[in-house]
Formats: sequence, C-alpha cells, structure tokens
Amino acid sequence: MNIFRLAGDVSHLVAIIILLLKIWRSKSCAGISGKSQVLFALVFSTRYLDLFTVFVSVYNVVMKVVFLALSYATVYLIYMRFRNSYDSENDTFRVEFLLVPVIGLSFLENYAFTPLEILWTFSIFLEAVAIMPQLFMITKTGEAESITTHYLFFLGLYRALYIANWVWRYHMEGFFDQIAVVSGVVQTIFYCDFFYLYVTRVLRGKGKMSLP
Amino acid sequence: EREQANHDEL
Repeated sequence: MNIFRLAGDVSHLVAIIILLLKIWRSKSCAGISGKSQVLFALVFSTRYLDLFTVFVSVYNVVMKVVFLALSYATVYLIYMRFRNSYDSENDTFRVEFLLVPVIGLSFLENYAFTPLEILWTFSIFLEAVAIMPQLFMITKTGEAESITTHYLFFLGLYRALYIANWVWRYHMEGFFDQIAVVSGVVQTIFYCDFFYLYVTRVLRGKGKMSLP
Repeated sequence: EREQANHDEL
C-alpha cells in the first residue's frame, strides 16, 4: 500500500458518498445517470467476487464491502426510492454499446481463462467506460449541478491517483498490471475534458456547470 | 499467461 493508492481509494469513497448523500438529502436523482450507477454496481460485483476466495487484508475486505453496499444503495435510491425523479428521457446512453465490446475484450485479453479472471478483466474494462452514460447525460442536458460535478471530480481524482500509484509500484516493487494500467489510463483520459470544464466553470463559482 | 493473478488493488 502507498499513499497514492490510499488517497485514491479515499477519493473514490468520497465520490460515492457525495453522490449518495446528494440523492438522499435532496430526495431526488435529477441529473444523475442511473445507468452509470448500475454499471458501477456491476463493476464491483464482478470484481469483488474474490472476497470469497482470497484474503488480501482487512482494509481490502472492508473497502470492498463498503463499495458494494454504497453502490447498491445508490442504485436502490435511483430506481426504487426516488424513481419518480429519475430523468429517464435524458439517461438514454445505449449501454449495450459498452457491454458488448467489454465482454468480448475480456474474453480475448485476460491473465487466465478462468471465470474469476475473466470477470475481473470484465470489471476493469467496464469501469473504464461506466461513466459514459453520466457524461453523455450532462452533454445532453447541457448542464450539471455543482454537487454532481464534485462527484465527477473525486472520481477523476481517484483515477489520477491510481496512475500515480502504478508509477510508484513500478519503481518501488517492479509491479506492473498491464490490463489495469491500460484500462485505467483510458478511463482517466475520459475525465480530462470534464476536468477542464470543472476548473474553468465550477471552481470559478458559477455554481452550475453549463456546457458551451 | 502473464503474471498478476492475485489482485490486491480495489
């Protein structure tokens, strides 16, 4: 464990909590892509099956359980509790365009052709594109509430910190996980455009981030 | 297959 990975995991946790609290306190999920949240719950569900097969550390187990619980709670709030505020007209990204290539690629490119490894690889590739429905929804509505942008900021920060973690681990431990690194870099690139908008609009105190 | 079968990252 290194400071970059710890900070990345904390940033990821903060993002998830920001979104969950926003939905719970405003009792509304307007502007939130339920599809992205379902994809994230799927990412955690397919990646954390090793909870039952290997013990890495207490931290690892606790964080996995927390991420699973919070992501399912978020999906529950969107599609059950506050479903009447769910903006289905704008949450129209065709997730099958993400799932089919990701499933295909995880069968082609993996470390071992075993169910757990293929599911792990699937979760890595899926996480890289899981935010697309949310970013698509923002471009469609042309704006995002500032809380939603903070959520996206911390998600992007988590990815950037993980890249720093991989640089650190490569130099300190000779560790290099090619699938995670390639997929993680692609995922981080998707946030770059958002980061620019976040800094130039949200941090300038405009409140909402409205796209040009 | 390449190494990295035990995944210790979240």
